[in-house]
Amino acid sequence: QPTPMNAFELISMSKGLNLGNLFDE
Amino acid sequence: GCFECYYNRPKKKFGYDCADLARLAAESRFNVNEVEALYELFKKLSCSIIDDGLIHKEELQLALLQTPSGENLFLDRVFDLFDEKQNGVIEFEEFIHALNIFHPYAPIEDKIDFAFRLYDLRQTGFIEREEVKQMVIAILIESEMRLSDELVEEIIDKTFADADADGDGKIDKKDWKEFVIRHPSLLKNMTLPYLKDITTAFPSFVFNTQVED
Repeated sequence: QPTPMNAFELISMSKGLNLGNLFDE
Repeated sequence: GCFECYYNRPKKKFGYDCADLARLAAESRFNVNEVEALYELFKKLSCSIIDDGLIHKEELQLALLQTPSGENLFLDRVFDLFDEKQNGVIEFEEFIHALNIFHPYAPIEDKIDFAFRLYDLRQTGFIEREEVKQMVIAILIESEMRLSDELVEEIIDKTFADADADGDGKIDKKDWKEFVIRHPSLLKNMTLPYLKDITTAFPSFVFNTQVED
């Protein structure tokens, strides 16, 4: 069985937390 | 000096003059030209839905999630932290203050602190298990990922075993700091490489600049 991910690793994938998208055209 | 101030033209709409821009530069890691370039970005974002020179939640949501509607827990938290005055809109100053933390050269302490406040949903000074569960469920819904409740609990148990060094069932600032230093990838989204060359990303500031080299 694969080791489950760290919860915060999962959370940090949210698009709402990825401000790099502000710079997208 | 300051020739005809572009920012003063729609006077009350935006209302930032040279002194304001210089002050914002002094308060941040951005130089005046970079503040001006960020102003171009701000203008674009702040007129995407309601053209009033302020970023409303729907506008931030449109930029980040490509849709103005629907609930997103994380977007709400980001918006709340940007909105220093807690008046429901993001002003340019607030925008600069927040983006400053995302600068590649901003102190890691600031990034650690901002991420902690982001995840401390109820602002109790601790990241509690229930909050982590709420956030995990939110990201699973957002990414249309299905995990059994058992596996979710297992992930959270494992995370707390790692993060909650003092074993009191909640993650305090000290726990958090030690935890992210051991797992620096958790702060990856707290740095925006774009901010290092923002004047290249928004070259139109050159036409609007108030500050001559």
